[in-house]
Amino acid sequence: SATAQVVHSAGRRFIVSPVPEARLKEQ
Amino acid sequence: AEDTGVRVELAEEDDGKKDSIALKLWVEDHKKLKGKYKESGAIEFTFDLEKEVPEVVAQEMVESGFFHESDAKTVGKSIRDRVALIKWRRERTVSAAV
Repeated sequence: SATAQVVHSAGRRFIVSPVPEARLKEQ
Repeated sequence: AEDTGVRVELAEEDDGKKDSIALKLWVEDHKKLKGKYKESGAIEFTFDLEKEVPEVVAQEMVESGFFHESDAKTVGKSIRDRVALIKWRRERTVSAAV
């Protein structure tokens, strides 16, 4: 699955991926 | 925990031993937020239960372009609620073991 990474200036890494499939159905 | 429209969940099993835990956060109800986040994905990050403050992580997410400043409080509260639940479960597990 497509993921992207964003590193904040303070050093924290955020990994972005699609919302978990099960939760999309709930919406 | 109050439904803020932002969902925060564990991104890994919590063995209760490590201070840092991986969490995953995503927008579940766009209507509850001020900004527009139609195609936003799930954001995974590591949080130190002992040292870090949820509102600081929320601010970092705003600065990283994930959320509008006007939603920082909501994001911070959502992280705080989940962190409180994790800590509560850990304390309960410890006290049950004693």
